[in-house]
Amino acid sequence: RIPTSTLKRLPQYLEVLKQFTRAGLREVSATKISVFTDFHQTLVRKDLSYTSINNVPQSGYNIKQLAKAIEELLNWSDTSSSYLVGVGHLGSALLGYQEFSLRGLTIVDSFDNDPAKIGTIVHGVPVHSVLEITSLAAKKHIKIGIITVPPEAAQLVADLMVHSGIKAIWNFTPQKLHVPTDIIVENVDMFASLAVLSRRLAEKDAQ
Amino acid sequence: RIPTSTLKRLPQYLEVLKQFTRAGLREVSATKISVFTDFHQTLVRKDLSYTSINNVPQSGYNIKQLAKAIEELLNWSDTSSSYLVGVGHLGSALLGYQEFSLRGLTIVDSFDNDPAKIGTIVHGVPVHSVLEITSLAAKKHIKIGIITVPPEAAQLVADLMVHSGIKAIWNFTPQKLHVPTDIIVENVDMFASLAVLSRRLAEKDAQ
Ligand SMILES: NC(=O)c1ccc[n+]([C@@H]2O[C@H](COP(=O)([O-])OP(=O)(O)OC[C@H]3O[C@@H](n4cnc5c(N)ncnc54)[C@H](O)[C@@H]3O)[C@@H](O)[C@H]2O)c1
Ligand SMILES: NC(=O)c1ccc[n+]([C@@H]2O[C@H](COP(=O)([O-])OP(=O)(O)OC[C@H]3O[C@@H](n4cnc5c(N)ncnc54)[C@H](O)[C@@H]3O)[C@@H](O)[C@H]2O)c1
Repeated sequence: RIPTSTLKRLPQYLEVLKQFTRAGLREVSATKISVFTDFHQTLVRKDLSYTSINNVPQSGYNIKQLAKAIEELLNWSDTSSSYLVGVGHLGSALLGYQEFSLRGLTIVDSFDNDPAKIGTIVHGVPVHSVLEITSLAAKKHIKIGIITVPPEAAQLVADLMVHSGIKAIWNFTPQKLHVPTDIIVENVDMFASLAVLSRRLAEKDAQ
Repeated sequence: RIPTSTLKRLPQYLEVLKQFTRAGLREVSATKISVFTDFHQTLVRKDLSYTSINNVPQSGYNIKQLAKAIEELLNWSDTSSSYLVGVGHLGSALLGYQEFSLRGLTIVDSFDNDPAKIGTIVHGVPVHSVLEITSLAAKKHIKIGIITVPPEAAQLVADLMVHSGIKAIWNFTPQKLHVPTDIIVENVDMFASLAVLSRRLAEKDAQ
């Protein structure tokens, strides 16, 4: 099992590898990757050891092979269809974001409980009634659900997703979700991020 | 200096303390907090030891005092004004989000380079030309800048912010920012989060 800290750094390696490709390079050393990502060299070598690509002495990693190996490791070379529930401010911003589909995630349907939104199309994605999620998800074998409803509705929506056969939930609400142990939950917690920003600023001011 | 991992858990303690207050409790034990947050008891005690509130044997922590101490520790009891640059899909969602102002962060002005947006008001916040940021920020002593522009524009916007006297940047773009060492940068990296979700789902499918 690949450590979470390694997984979180891999997209940054992909980003610099793309920049090197655009600059016409074919190979790159761990040192050079380290300089561009600010991660220590030994960390870079350790992270990249999870791919099957060797770091050849004198020349380094083959850039094309390494990028492909990282994408496969993240399963970003396959496209998974996902459902998004909660087509409000944040939900519609996510629906409009093209970058996810380049990273293996396509939002194919969305759901809401607001009659004014049901039946509309937001950024090319149809909005259905949340009551339809179970029947639609099971039919299309959807594995990933994205939650952008108000926190007090999040647990109910998670239950509906699990009941529909969804196996992984990307939770953008601050609500902690309780799901069976075999269901994957990944949280985007902006309050945690704000806590770090505010405290570090206060520490600096105090100096 | 409080560890980043502790800072990221403190908002969840605040959340459960609010729930306990609504339920009419006056004191709470580390064990009870542990059950509601799923963090191990020893971790809870360690995290809360950074506040000056004692865990009294038999009765536990005073809920009101503990919540106030955590808010002060995060500097969420003070309100900092901030500037947001990039009033697109994500930027406007953040402008519409009331929860930040309850956590010490108020967005007072926003900026963009799109003539169609300059001069408008989005969720009550005026949109100015990005060229005005330096003169406005210095006048109002703004310390926090939020970046929601496309990645290729992010570094330039960061430079403008630093030049305007902004001391902490909340970066929502996938672009790594290079700033002087005394400037705080906190990243919200949705690709890192997606990497964890996709890989864990692929691992589960492989079982
Ligand atoms: N807007 C942001 O910038 C931001 C930032 C961080 C976190 N969040 C979190 O994201 C979530 C959404 O925030 P928002 O600002 O987009 O809110 P919003 O009110 O704009 O959108 C919520 C949407 O969910 C729908 N909804 C409500 N209950 C539902 C239910 N039971 N089933 C289906 N749909 C339902 C509403 O009709 C609405 O369209 C919240 O949990 C919020 O805390 C938002
Ligand atoms: N939309 C999402 O859900 C989402 C998710 C994750 C990350 N992001 C990141 O957030 C950022 C914004 O994404 P978005 O979807 O809102 O894009 P968007 O195109 O909707 O918005 C970008 C805004 O920035 C403005 N802008 C462009 N260059 C500028 C400059 N030099 N100075 C000032 N303003 C400028 C544009 O006029 C536009 O209003 C991007 O970096 C994106 O990668 C977005």
